[in-house]
Amino acid sequence: MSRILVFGNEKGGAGKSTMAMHVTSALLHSGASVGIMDLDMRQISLKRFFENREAFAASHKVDLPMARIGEIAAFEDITSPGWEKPAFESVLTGLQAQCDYVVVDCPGALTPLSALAHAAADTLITPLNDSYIDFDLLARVDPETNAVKGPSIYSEMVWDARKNRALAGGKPIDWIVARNRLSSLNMHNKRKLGDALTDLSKRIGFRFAAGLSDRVVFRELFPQGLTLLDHKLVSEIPTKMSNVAARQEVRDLVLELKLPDLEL
Amino acid sequence: MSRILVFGNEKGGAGKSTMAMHVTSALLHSGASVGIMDLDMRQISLKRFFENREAFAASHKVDLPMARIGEIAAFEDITSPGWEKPAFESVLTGLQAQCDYVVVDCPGALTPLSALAHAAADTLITPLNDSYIDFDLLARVDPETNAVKGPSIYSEMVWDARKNRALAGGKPIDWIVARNRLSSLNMHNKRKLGDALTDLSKRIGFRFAAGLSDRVVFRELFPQGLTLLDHKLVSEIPTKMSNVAARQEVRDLVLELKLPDLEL
Ligand SMILES: Nc1ncnc2c1ncn2[C@@H]1O[C@H](COP(=O)(O)OP(=O)(O)OP(=O)(O)O)[C@@H](O)[C@H]1O
Ligand SMILES: Nc1ncnc2c1ncn2[C@@H]1O[C@H](COP(=O)(O)OP(=O)(O)OP(=O)(O)O)[C@@H](O)[C@H]1O
Ligand SMILES: [Mg+2]
Ligand SMILES: [Mg+2]
Repeated sequence: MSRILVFGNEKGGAGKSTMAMHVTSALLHSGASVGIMDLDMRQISLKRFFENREAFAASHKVDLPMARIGEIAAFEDITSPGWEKPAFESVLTGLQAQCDYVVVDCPGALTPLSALAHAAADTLITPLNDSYIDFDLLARVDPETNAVKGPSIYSEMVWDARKNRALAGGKPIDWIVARNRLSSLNMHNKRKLGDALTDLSKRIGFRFAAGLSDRVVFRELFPQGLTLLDHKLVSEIPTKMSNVAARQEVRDLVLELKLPDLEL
Repeated sequence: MSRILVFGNEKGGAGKSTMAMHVTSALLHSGASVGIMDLDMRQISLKRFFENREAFAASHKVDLPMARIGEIAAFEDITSPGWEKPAFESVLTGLQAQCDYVVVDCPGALTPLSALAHAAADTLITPLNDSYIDFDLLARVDPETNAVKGPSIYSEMVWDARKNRALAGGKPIDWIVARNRLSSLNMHNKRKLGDALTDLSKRIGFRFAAGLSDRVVFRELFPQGLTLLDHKLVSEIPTKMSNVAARQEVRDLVLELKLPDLEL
């Protein structure tokens, strides 16, 4: 049975597309088949990544593991309210029939497609920058005591999705918050945010993963549709020490997802 | 006549709210009166910043320069399509009557409020992460040659706004792309992006500013509603060397806006 991984965070630029690209890449390299659904109909970063990948593979005559791209736009009829639900379900069902995993990338906004994705998720991965601006969408925090004061708009949105899923008889969503763009500096801010995250995780039911550091290799290969995990197939990708550490971060993140039957 | 500064970029997390916070802070510290309009109705990071600032000023009994907060939500009637235009104009006119500057923070999405703001801008400031994922919303780039292939969704959106403004008889928008979250490393990626930016700026008519480095001081004071520019009024803000450099970056960014009559 195909497993649905949703990358969600209403906060813009938290790293949904970047993490989706790298987790998908890791799954493909493990030999699994992966379908992708890019729900950001204007930006389509994830879909663009795989288009770039096909162009690179063709022009460099190299065989790269590819994801199957779900085509939601084909169903788009914005004059017809409610077009999203049948379109979403139809594309998802099609991909589930053919792939071990379906990776869904959400926009940084509350949209009908994003809400459908959150209710359909087996695993929900929420990237989070090391910043109180990002944290503000998960929970309100007391600036003096660092105590969590209550849930905020994105936590509430996930709770709604969980409720809808339970009403529909689905198994509980495994919700993982993964820190992203971490720097090796800023220990004070990192620790404060870590404490608030630990507090919040107990209250609203998510677990958290170490996530990814801020590394240019996680973004400089986007125009070619490559990730550093393609280094054995593509000579253009440098093999420096920092890339070894970067690959380990991606690997650790995927292991943290605790996907059944995955052999990395 | 009040000048309207709009922080816009359809790309999420580029730094609109962070730059809006710091430019507003600089303007307030210069003695100017500033009104703010936060068009991100769910996230409201900029409005939240000033709410945190009021709470800090009250609890610490310190007199901090404050912006006037425009209340668009008061007009919000999402059952009534087209509610945005009269609401936007009403709030904007109110602030223009009382403030030297009106700072407008846009959401990371295409919305009616965001489109209205772009057409109303005297100065449009577009923050940009040093990343081809961000650049992809301005223009498509050839991965082999780094040549710009054509404008993308956000450039087209700005062009529409410029057209609407010209039709309405307004003066041309001064469009500035300001790089954000720059690191002192990654020279290769930085230079490639810089070349593509230079190429694009000539074609679609913007100028670019050095912008801000990635510094934790630009985000760690958010819960208290402070910026490092408040350091003379608030002892909690550390006075380290890196903060001197950070203040200079904010100052240089504001000077780059070339606002008439501004004495920093
Ligand atoms: N771990 C990382 N290391 C380096 N750069 C990163 C990392 N994660 C994200 N970025 C960069 O940060 C920016 C935001 O990331 P991304 O676009 O993946 O976020 P997003 O949540 O998908 O945004 P949106 O809400 O717009 O869809 C991009 O420029 C991306 O290249
Ligand atoms: N110059 C900077 N230095 C350090 N952190 C920064 C800087 N600029 C932005 N950030 C951080 O990056 C993240 C995104 O910034 P911000 O929220 O200001 O972007 P935005 O464009 O307003 O996003 P959205 O599209 O969600 O409105 C936040 O966590 C913020 O604290
Ligand atoms: Mg994205
Ligand atoms: Mg913002």
